[in-house]
Amino acid sequence: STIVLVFEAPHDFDFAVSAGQKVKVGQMLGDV
Amino acid sequence: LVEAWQNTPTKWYPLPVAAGALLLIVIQYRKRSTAREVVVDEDGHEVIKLKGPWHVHVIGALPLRNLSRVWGYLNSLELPVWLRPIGFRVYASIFGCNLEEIDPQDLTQYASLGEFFYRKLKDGARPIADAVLVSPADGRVLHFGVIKDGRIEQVKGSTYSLDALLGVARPGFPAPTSVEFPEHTMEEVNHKHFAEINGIEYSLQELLGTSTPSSSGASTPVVDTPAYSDETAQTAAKKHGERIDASVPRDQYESETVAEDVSMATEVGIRPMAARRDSFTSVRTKPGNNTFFIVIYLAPGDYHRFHSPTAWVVERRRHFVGDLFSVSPWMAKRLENLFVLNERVALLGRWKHGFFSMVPVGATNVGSIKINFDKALRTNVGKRRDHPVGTFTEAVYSGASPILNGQPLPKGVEMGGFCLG
Repeated sequence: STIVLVFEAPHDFDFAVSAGQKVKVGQMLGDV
Repeated sequence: LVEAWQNTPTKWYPLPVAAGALLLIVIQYRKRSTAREVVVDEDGHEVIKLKGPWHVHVIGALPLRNLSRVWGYLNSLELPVWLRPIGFRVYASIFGCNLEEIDPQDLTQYASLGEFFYRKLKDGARPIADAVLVSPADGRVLHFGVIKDGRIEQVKGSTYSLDALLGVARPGFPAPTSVEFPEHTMEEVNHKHFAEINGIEYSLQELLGTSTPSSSGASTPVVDTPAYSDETAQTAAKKHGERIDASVPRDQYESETVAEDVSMATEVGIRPMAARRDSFTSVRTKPGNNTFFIVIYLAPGDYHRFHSPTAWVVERRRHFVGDLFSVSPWMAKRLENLFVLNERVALLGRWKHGFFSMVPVGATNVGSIKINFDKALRTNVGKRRDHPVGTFTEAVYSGASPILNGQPLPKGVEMGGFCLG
């Protein structure tokens, strides 16, 4: 299964993950 | 019969495998021609269709939805108690499940593989990070980035349309309008400002994270009083790192002016609103903002309940009846438009920075998507004549919280999950 998030955010929003990285519920994905 | 069984000579003939593949392609071709009738766009909009190498077409010809339902049925069969610990340990070792963090830990309590698949985790197993956006699920990040020209990159060289994924800008919708919200008149806000999620009552402050120590800096002691003496409420609140202001009895909340809550909501950028008049017909970003996306793949062994990735308000959901291709990275690389072909539930709403949506996408083995606050939702149910593949049914959640005109979700709260079949 897959989850797609689509969202609006300030242009300086930064992802804190990389492609292929394993993540857990509640783990930081990104911040402004 | 014995005579026939024993003395009849057995002759072996090679079955031409190519004939089988050819049959599947013919079935696929017939299916595609009918599909074209259903999803062809009169206004010349993009037609979403099965594209990819030949073996993808072969897979496309398989009766995936029926396979998924049979798979779901088999996994709902109750297993003998003695077989459960052995069976689930084998499953866990094959798919890499961590049995230390599941709840309940006693494997005999899971009556079927489907129940084990939809297992819960222990309290505190997933701490919520102090960031505006956290992962909604256990899984692997497939890709992420900024959406340009309304297209999302699926893999290098292949994109799919945001509009198709979320069902906006479709023919028959009113002309696109921005996602701005009309101002609220005060008497309209004098509604009940509570919302209930998973049986736990939240005030607006708790829902929008304005009362959590991390965002407001104020430490709110958790005190066990009659108003919140509900054990589950306390446990759940602790589990998600949220603190319920238990020191204030509920009726006092009711007596406070709600205008304070309105300013609270405004403070975190989510404005209360009356029922929307436009119908999410277009996603426009404010100056200085971008539209971002991230795709997370959940492997079969992963924890399959998903949680709220941020503090947001879900206004409506669009259930797309679709196919159930596998969504594994292998298939994502080969099948274009995978995420707009598959059955999915697009949850549309807003957070403090503007538009926010979360789209759980089903797959062959997990075609059933559950949303805890949407009891009416049924996915992966028989072929509904009136909802051919590629169309969607829509429901709005304005009843959940009239002041916010939607279902408010704090960061980290469990929202639902994927079930087998």
